[in-house]
Amino acid sequence: ASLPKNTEECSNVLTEELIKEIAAYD
Amino acid sequence: DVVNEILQYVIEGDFKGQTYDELAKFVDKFGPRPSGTESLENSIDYMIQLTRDEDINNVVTEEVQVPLWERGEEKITMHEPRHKNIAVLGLGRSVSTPPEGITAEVVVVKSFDELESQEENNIKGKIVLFNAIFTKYGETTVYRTQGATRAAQKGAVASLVRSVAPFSINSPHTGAQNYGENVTKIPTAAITIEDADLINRMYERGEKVVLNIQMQSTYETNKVSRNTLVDYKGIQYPEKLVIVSGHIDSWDVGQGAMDDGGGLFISWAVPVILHRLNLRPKRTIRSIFWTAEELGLIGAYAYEERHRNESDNINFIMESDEGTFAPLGLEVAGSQEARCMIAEILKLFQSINASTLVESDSPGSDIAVLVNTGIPGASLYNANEKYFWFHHTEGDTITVENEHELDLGAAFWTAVAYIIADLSVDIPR
Repeated sequence: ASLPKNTEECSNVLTEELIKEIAAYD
Repeated sequence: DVVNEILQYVIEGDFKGQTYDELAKFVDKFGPRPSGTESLENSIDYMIQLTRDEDINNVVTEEVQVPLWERGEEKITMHEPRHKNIAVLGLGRSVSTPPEGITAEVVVVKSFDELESQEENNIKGKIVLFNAIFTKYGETTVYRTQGATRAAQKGAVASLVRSVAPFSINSPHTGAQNYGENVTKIPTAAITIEDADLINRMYERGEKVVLNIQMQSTYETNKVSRNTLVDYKGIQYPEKLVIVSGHIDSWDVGQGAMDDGGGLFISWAVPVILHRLNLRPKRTIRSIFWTAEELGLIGAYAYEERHRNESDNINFIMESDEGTFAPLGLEVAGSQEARCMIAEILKLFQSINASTLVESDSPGSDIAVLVNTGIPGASLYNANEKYFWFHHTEGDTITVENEHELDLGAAFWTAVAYIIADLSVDIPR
């Protein structure tokens, strides 16, 4: 089954550093 | 500002409309490209040259043994309760009927359970019509892939399946089927939703329905085709791969523009766009044009076997084989951390409304072979509500495709692949 992901559950999974690195591509 | 640079270049800049134009040239030139045919091999050569014309020369092919199932004359005529011609498309690997055809009474069932509940005497010597209503492709397609085997086990002389589609304008939909071991191989074909409903109504009224089925085909198993691999080398970790892919073969009807010409061309566009923009990620981006998908993911299985000892180097694998309509996001398989990384990347595509992450254990078709070994991957999640209207029919032509939506898809596909290939960390297993 395919379900839309609840991205709130990701808040503690990724480091702040990685989130900033990804955001830098925008 | 890489995402914006790619989006601008493809949607409004010099690449605008090029994915559609190249796809149109390709499908108009070759038409359908079934496994084992010269048309498919010529189309592979064309894609290699098209890539080299872009000054991308890291292109190799890998040979794969594939089958060739060739459709001959096909005709179904209703004899009772009245005369009517029934539109038909035989299913892949179906055997032929005798030249005069098979004339027999029809038994209609809606499910395998209903078939099993029938007395064998009620099936023996008859044609079984599986009139299963479309729910989801994965649920309904079993009647196409396994119907002949299940009907033969009960003594049927032929089987028909209601086309696996939610909508029809009297269009039969072909597709693959496999005969089980130790069963009599009986001819099998798809008929239209309209004719399946007609026969079903007559049957439920207690009328005797008699059909004559004439089908001719040939089947060879020793042809050679090729997977095509285009590598856009990474500058820091060239051995690590982010794969984008679509399949180049198609059924023998329509042009295979939607299935899977669109997926093929947005994957071809990834290294082309990056090369033109002089964007070079840390890891290698490999575009794969799978061969012989339609008869059972044959190219993908061959690739997995050949590259099994290098599979640790695949960081992420992507495939588009469910339409290239407006991109909405990705359907992703992987660990929680992998999915969260992809979700974070998708946030960068809010401007084109392509930020949705859908979770799936087994996205895609060809890439499922690799995803099932634990490699994280994703298929293109797109506005494909009408995909199965055209799937495996004469209607699968370039007319189904939309120039702007292909631009959005090519831009999205390229930017996502670039970011994953360029991040400082791998997508975790």
